[in-house]
Amino acid sequence: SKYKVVVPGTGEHPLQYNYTFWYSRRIPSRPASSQNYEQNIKQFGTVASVEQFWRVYSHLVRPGDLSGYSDFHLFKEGIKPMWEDEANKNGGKWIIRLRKGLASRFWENIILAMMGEQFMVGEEICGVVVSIRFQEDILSIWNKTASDQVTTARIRDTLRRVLNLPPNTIMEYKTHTDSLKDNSSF
Amino acid sequence: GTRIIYDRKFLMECRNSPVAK
Repeated sequence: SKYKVVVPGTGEHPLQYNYTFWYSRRIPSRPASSQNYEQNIKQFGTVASVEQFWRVYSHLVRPGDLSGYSDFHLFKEGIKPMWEDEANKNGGKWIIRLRKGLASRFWENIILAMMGEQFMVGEEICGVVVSIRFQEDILSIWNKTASDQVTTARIRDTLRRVLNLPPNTIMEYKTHTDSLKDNSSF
Repeated sequence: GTRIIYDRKFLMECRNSPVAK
């Protein structure tokens, strides 16, 4: 397959990592499986600089304006937003459930924090997801090593700071192994 | 190694500048 190397343009501000945007939409009546998940998820852009990021982002629908079962993902280039990916298989994610109306703002803040390297956990971050559902929306951030409690605690603390979460927000950590076992994430 | 760190304020300013500085 053709592989196009994405690099920052002249005079642009490079990012520490390249990131790829993905979009998926699921028909809720169908059972979730990794096979149809992979069929339904599409990547639509990789960015290497701050300026490239804004060019893609400014053309996107705000996640809070999406309907039904839709997810936006922003992952480091080369990491598929799937539990089975080499970078994710020993990992996990912090899950934040949001009442309707908050997803767009929190999604923007979490991706800016990730791209700006605000988490200070080395190579640990894999990507972030915003999941639009009927009753609530869900934000999650994936990291490589679920067993690394220092890292997961640091990610949680950074999230609280950069998102300025409402005090009653519940944050839950789930390993991808557990997600695979119960075959349900959200 | 050195990491490229940007705060939210800087990233938002880049959004509003039509030409990269």
